[in-house]
Amino acid sequence: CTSLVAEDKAGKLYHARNLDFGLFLGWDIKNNSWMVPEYLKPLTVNLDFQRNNRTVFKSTNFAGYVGVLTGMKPGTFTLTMNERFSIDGGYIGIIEWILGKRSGVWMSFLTRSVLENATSYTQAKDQLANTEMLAPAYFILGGNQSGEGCVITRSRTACLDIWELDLKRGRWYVLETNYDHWKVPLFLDDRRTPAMKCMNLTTQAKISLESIYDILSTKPVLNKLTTYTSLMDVSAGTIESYQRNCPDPCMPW
Amino acid sequence: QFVPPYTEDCRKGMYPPTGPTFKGSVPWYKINLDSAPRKRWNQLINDKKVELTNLIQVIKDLAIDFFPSGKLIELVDKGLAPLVDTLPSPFDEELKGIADVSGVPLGEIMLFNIFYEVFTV
Repeated sequence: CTSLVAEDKAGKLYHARNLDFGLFLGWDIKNNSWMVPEYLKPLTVNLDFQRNNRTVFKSTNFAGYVGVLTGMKPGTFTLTMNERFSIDGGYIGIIEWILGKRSGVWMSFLTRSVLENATSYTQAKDQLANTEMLAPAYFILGGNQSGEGCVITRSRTACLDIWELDLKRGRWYVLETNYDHWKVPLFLDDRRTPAMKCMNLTTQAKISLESIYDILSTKPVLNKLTTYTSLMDVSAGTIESYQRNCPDPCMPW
Repeated sequence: QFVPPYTEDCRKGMYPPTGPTFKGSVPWYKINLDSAPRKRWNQLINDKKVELTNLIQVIKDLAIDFFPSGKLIELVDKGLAPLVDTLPSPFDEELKGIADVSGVPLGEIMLFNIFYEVFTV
């Protein structure tokens, strides 16, 4: 996955992501692609969750999946989640859950609850940072005010880091793939460097939903695991998602 | 470059999405949170149950590749289904509703919904 939150020169915030999934879950030799992403793509839907006929939040989901990986509370905040690998991973949480220790929250149920119930960027950040979980994760959160954008690096039980936008120091975007931002990514899977190169080439002056879509269309940020790209504009309250393909030559991840 | 990692120059002019990297747009659905958790996903799942069943089948085929005896699938169907009742509301009822309409066994819907935690295995 690749998620980013960027602020343009006018203080407008954009949040976008590529949802990559299905690694090692079966390779389709005939079509030269992973199998699971090809079955996930037609399940991709945009959802408008309503209460009293009014939008509470919107999301991009796979039909049948009730949690949220990509979502927005219009005018308030945007949220995406990227996988984080750790030896202290979800399987430990599942074993604890089966053995009756149920203080942790399932990742996608946490994101769904935050989108449903949090009423501000700060409140969402607090809940995502401080709720015990069954599995580690990265939460990428954007707000609606200048400077409201961060990557929250979570272990199952603690918040390890919150990496924020910092315009005074020239950090006009935060970008997360699947590795702790203070560490070098796995050399076999460095999507961060090409993504940041394109962000820097685009510059803050020219960042927009269109230019972000270009960046998320650049290989290997776009790869064989990419099922959809989502573009979110929190102030406009819009979320648009597109199923993707990665024509050869293309990285398997 | 035509060798891994197949990097390329930063793309331009890809929006609006067209061409070989664009597979298709994504439809919109409303989910009414005022309706019962067990019913609120009915319309969506009714529309998508073929695709959902296909996805679950491809994962089951993979499981059979690794565990030809079928024991793993049996474990999912028998072992995961009761775990749905341990989920907080409204997720327990929502998953049951999805299993009802799609016809996919409840344990397999549970697996799909906790796949993030399972995948770390």
